[in-house]
Amino acid sequence: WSLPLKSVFVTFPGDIIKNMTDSELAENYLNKFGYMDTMKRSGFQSMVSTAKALKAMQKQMGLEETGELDKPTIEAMKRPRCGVPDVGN
Amino acid sequence: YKTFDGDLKWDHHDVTYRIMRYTPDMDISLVDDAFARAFKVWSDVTPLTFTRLFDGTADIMISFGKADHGDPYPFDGKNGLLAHAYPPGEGMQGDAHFDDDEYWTLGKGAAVKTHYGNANGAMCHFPFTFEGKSYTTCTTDGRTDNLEWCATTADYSRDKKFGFCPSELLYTFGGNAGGDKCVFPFVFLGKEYDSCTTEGRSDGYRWCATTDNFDTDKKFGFCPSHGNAVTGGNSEGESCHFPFEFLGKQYDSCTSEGRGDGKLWCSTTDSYDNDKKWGFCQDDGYSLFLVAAHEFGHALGLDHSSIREALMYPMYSYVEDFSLHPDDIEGIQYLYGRKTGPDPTPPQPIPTTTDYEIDPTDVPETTEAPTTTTTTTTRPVDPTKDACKITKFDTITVIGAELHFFKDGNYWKMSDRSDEGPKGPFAISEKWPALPAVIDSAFEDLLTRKLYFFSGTRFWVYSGQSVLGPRNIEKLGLPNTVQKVEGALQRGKGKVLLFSGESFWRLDVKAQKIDKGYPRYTDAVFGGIPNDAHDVFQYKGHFYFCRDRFYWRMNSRRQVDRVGYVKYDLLKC
Repeated sequence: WSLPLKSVFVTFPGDIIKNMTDSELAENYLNKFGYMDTMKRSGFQSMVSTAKALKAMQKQMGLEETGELDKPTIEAMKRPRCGVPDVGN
Repeated sequence: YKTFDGDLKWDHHDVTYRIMRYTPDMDISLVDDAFARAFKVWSDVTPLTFTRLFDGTADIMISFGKADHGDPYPFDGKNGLLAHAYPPGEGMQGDAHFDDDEYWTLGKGAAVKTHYGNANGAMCHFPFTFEGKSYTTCTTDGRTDNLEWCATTADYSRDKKFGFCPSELLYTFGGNAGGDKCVFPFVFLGKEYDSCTTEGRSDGYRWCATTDNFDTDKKFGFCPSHGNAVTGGNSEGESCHFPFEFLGKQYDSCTSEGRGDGKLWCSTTDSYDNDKKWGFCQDDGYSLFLVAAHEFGHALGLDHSSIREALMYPMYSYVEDFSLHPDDIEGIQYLYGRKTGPDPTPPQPIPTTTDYEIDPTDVPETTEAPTTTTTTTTRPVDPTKDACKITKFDTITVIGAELHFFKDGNYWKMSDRSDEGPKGPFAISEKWPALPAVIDSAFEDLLTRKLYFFSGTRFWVYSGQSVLGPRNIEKLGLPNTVQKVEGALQRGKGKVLLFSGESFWRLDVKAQKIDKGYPRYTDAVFGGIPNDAHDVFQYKGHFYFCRDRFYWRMNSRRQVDRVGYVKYDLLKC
């Protein structure tokens, strides 16, 4: 039996890109490109707002509008892109 | 397409630009050329002209920068954000910034222009072979002076054509030393430096003194990236060191170990564990031309499009033969109108002379030393004006028994009775003034001799000089998911097949309606032709399906009986 390799992640000095969870990445992306109202919301309201923002982002990117943080959406968020916001610039 | 709120646009058509700062990744001439071509994308379809300024304030100020670069929107290191630009206006508005933590190329790997040598400044040819070994980057092999070189053809041993790769030992850019090479060691704030450094700067750019003492002479320049330099990390511009040690293990090539994002990196010293010096390995890089064309779209007033194939779609993807999408054209023409009148006469070729003086010791071993070479650069023929130089037409169709080839506001005609080659270009706007520059498809109704033109989701019908339209193609019964009609085939009198994507519909021309039972899959009916053909037409009893420079010819029994070149067989070039 071969043992699975255990990857060790290190913090590289000078690396601007930090390891982020998918939801951190999504929150960051939706805020940065204008899909989320950046006003502080809480609890249930926040979830509704995120789903709406995700749908708007999925519509803009030509993805299926699920309103959920699915794999195609995460992959789209990781792709290189222009820094100009998509909404409300 | 979308425009910015309030339809922000320039109030003049003679827009100026100025390049404030260059990237170390590409030769200055390549950067200049990429920007000029990116502006031409927009000036080709609008009345806008772009003039480059070398000092003062221009409408569009262009610069490269990293992370915090002087505006409220910092870049984010390698990948992620590539560039941004501001809509038209005063001050920072209209400016375009490019993230210099990216690796800027022409989109297909290192774009390395050579210096000196005997290849007149030609681009490196990767891979090239030298004494039986294949090289994908510049090398110091065959030399004792540590200067990196490359061959400018595939086989150095056969052609003996070479040049030197960018190096601070040959020249610098920017700064105040007029491009002089670095002098090592040099003194800066009392300390001696043996290589380029980012010390003393907050912008992360590598620099050197061009005399032996910066403290007294204050002469400096920025160091160009080497042909195999790393990007990002904390060793920008330095080369990978193989093998290197990482977490006690030896690596002979770039690795993604230690990273969660899968990006390849390397150490620039023999031990990452000891020195912690690293950078990302070179990849294909991002096409400066494509990204600049997108950003200049913003600088002219276009916001992001939601059409994936449009230039103004927010995500980057590389395309080899770029042409502006109808959505982008519609957007920019909404703001500035269509291009009118003929192009100005191109200036005569300007001979430029560059002397490449080299020392015999500057030649890789095993070759003879050329002495002095003079190059004459001539302005190439504008490929948009020469049908034989166009690899992909917007559409090809038969009008009045003559083949018509359409591309970017022009068309050429080929008579089947002549072997003389194409006639033209003729301006579409002169013959059919209502039409846009890009025609996706066209056909002549055999019953009425009316001409149908399609562009994006709109179509026009010409009867002599009178025109109907534009109308939306949904009026014909095509679904709203169809973004453009890419080809048309006559099927008897009064019926025409319209192709889009992988499907086709049958149009009853008299009723102006799509017949029931459509769409049908193209490959189910026309087997053996590419399912992404962008020009479909009928000519001399055959169906033609074109993809890029090739055509697939199908006979009336729907058998592909020939595959050939548009250029040679149809245009007789």
